[in-house]
Amino acid sequence: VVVDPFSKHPLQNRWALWFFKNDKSKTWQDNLRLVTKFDTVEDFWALYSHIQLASKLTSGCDYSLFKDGIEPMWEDSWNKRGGRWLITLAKQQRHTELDRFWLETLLCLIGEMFSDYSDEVCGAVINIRAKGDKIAIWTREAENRDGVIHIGRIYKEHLGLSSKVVIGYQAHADTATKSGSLMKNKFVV
Amino acid sequence: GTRIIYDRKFLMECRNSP
Repeated sequence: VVVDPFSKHPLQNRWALWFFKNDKSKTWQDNLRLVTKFDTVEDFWALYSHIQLASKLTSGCDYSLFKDGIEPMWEDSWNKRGGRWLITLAKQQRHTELDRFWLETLLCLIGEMFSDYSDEVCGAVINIRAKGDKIAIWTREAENRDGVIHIGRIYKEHLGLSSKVVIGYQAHADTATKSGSLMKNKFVV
Repeated sequence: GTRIIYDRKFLMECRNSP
């Protein structure tokens, strides 16, 4: 086998990185910008090393990585029946675990580490917030129990979370209509 | 069709290759 040192390793999907910056003088959609798209492992690393680490972003900013053609919002037809595995971090974890968790999340996505259930994945979002940062993997169908649970288990394993830590999956339809304290997990792992 | 899957180790190695 001859390995061409100049060839890049193709990804199963083309991915789009989005950046959101909270500017109250603009609409939500105007604050959301497509940064770039990539479809090789090498181009992913070139992008990752070029952009600011999530922990260095100011509060109110988000990064989103979604499959090409899916916009990082509930309203997108690929997302509207779906939901998210949500990781909420304590304030001090921004300095200890946030960047590592986000990188592991990105690697799970681009490496298609959920095997055949990877088709269920739409993307991932990181929210940088003063009250506590959040990372989530979004999937397309909240009723697809087997797929959602499999993704949750593999995700938790890759983050290196202990079996004592419980993470929850919430349907976007519920998140959109209920306030934080009423938020109900559809599944937990 | 076949799915292109990469494990964490491989992806991290690609980061460090020239």
